[in-house]
Amino acid sequence: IQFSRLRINGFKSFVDRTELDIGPGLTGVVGPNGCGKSNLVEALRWVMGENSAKRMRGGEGGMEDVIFNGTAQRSARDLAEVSLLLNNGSRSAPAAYNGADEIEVSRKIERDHGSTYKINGKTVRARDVHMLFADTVTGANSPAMVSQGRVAQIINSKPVDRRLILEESA
Amino acid sequence: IQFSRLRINGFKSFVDRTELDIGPGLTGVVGPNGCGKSNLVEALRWVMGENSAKRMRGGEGGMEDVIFNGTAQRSARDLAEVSLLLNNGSRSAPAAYNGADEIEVSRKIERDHGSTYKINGKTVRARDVHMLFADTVTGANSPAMVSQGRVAQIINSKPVDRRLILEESA
Amino acid sequence: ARDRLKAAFDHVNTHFQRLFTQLFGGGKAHLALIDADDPLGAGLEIYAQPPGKTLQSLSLLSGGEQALASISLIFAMFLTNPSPICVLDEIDAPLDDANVDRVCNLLEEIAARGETRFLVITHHRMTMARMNRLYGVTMAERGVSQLVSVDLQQSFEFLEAA
Amino acid sequence: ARDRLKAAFDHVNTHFQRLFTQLFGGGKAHLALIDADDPLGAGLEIYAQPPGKTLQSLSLLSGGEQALASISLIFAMFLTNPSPICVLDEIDAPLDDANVDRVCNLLEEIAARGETRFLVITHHRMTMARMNRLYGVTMAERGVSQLVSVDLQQSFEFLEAA
Ligand SMILES: Nc1ncnc2c1ncn2[C@@H]1O[C@H](COP(=O)(O)OP(=O)(O)OP(=O)(O)O)[C@@H](O)[C@H]1O
Ligand SMILES: Nc1ncnc2c1ncn2[C@@H]1O[C@H](COP(=O)(O)OP(=O)(O)OP(=O)(O)O)[C@@H](O)[C@H]1O
Ligand SMILES: [Mg+2]
Ligand SMILES: [Mg+2]
Repeated sequence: IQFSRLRINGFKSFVDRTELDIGPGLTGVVGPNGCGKSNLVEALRWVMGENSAKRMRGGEGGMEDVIFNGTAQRSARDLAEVSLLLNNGSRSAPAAYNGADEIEVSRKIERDHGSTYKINGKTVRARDVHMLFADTVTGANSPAMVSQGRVAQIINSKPVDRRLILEESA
Repeated sequence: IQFSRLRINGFKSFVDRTELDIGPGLTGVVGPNGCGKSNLVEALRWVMGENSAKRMRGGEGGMEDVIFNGTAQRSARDLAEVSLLLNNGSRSAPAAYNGADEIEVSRKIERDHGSTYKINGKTVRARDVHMLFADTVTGANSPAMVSQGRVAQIINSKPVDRRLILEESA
Repeated sequence: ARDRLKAAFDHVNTHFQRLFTQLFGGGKAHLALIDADDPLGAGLEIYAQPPGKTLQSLSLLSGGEQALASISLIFAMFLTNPSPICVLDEIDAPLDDANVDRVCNLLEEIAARGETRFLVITHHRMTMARMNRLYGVTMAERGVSQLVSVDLQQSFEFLEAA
Repeated sequence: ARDRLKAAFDHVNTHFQRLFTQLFGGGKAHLALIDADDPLGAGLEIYAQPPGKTLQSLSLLSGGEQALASISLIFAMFLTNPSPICVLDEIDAPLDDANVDRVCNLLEEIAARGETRFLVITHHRMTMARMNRLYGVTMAERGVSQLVSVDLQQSFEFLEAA
């Protein structure tokens, strides 16, 4: 499978509907400090099933901290939604989804209602999303998702913790 | 007082006699990864009395790890020496040293013999060097000595540890 | 579980040794399981010898050398189990130009196989220049992120301005 | 000891609030002693509001914003007790160009008072261009560091080449 598009709406600082096309090869993302680059990475990890608010840099509010919390001009939202479009032209998806050309995974969170996942429009459990990405050798905590500060974290971690990282990738 | 020159010999990767003039204003130090820039900072902190081998990035060898340990072409040394020249034109040094125009602080370490300090040629204790620098509002652990990684360390430290940093600078 | 870890360790170590030499432009390095006989309780240590230097553990390398060794380990794990997406958030911050160049060479080499797409977040001009396409994220309206597609021929000056 | 800490806190907090606004080009921030009534047992927390954003604790800022807030604290402590020497080892690594520019402005402002000399280690071209003099450290002979004085008019390209 190939990752082809990320759609974001109301997630962290991306209050307006935003689409990021992920083309083949190397796609660069640039911009000043604090403009929202790492939020994009978190949107991708979130739709792939990240279930720890701490790993999403959440504060006291738990996972609801990912919902746009307002600025001087705009009021806070109650809903955040991210969807990821996968191209299955190579027919390499797990059996349950392998019939389709495209697989759309989406996740929505509403204040006080928790989050729900959908795959191709059908409501599924978090586990189903985890399984889908595990079978395609990726996921929110894959070693290929190198968040900001991760390189320094590996340097400063104790050897026992580094072995755990190796085990996760096995 | 003003810091005017740093002389290094046999300290870490500076096996040959090296002099760094510290002029007024901003002096930049540049060069590729691993060439020895942070070693210069450590030479300065060491001559000012740093007594923790761990803060000098020492390994199993303790403080002797600051002595040049050899390359493919050069054999290891047994001795490292750093001296710091202070300009006391403004007569602002502590009373014991205020008579002189220049104050030279030096520190030498020999394998299996520990380190010795000298101020203007006279052997002194580590405490005397610490006092000299404390009175001139600096020292190996002054908040103005921002080693590599220090900014990230302050960000990641617990609030209690940050209060300790504040106390040290009081 | 023990056998799986041992097999993963061997794969990753093989990739790591090759990648280290490629990214450092020489030298050699290896991984080791330390502190326990049973791999499941052991620690993973990195021993590195940058070109022309003596072999030492990770903590004695410079800031940039440590980052490059850690990047070698990350890609060794990646190559052991290639993934369709790889996201790198400012991994080039502590690197000098020569090392940025070698990391970009590695990314191009992996991307050329066609199985992996990369999202690379960076402030480094050299890295920007090696991308196939660029997105800029701006906060024209304070606190609100907006994504704009950037023409690669444009100058990079405006990208970093607040 | 309690009174000294309280007095130091007040001084540092005053400098911090001003420096934060200067380095971020707006916004406001403050320090707070939390988790205990007795300052000697409390923690130091940083509350920051970058321009146009809501007030939050340090952990919710971006990587570059956290670095800039931490740099504001370091210089707030420095200005409370100015020292004749200040050494900065790659503090500009996570910053964008606009923030590098504001940090360099601050360094020039403090250096202009004539009481403090700075040693600034950097890989950033913009920072190099703001220095009064430059030293290059090379390892022409592998494993052996050599210091060379660099003519400011020379191009910076060669400085970063391994
Ligand atoms: N729920 C939310 N609602 C609105 N804004 C948010 C929310 N969560 C985080 N933010 C904002 O997003 C900003 C951080 O963005 P991000 O970490 O993506 O920046 P960045 O582009 O990666 O910057 P850097 O180059 O410094 O790493 C913060 O300033 C924060 O105020
Ligand atoms: N006792 C010693 N004898 C010889 N070389 C040493 C000694 N201690 C450290 N070194 C060498 O010094 C190098 C590190 O130098 P340093 O940390 O100053 O690099 P740097 O210029 O700061 O690089 P970076 O830009 O990556 O931070 C290491 O590669 C190490 O091999
Ligand atoms: Mg970021
Ligand atoms: Mg360094």
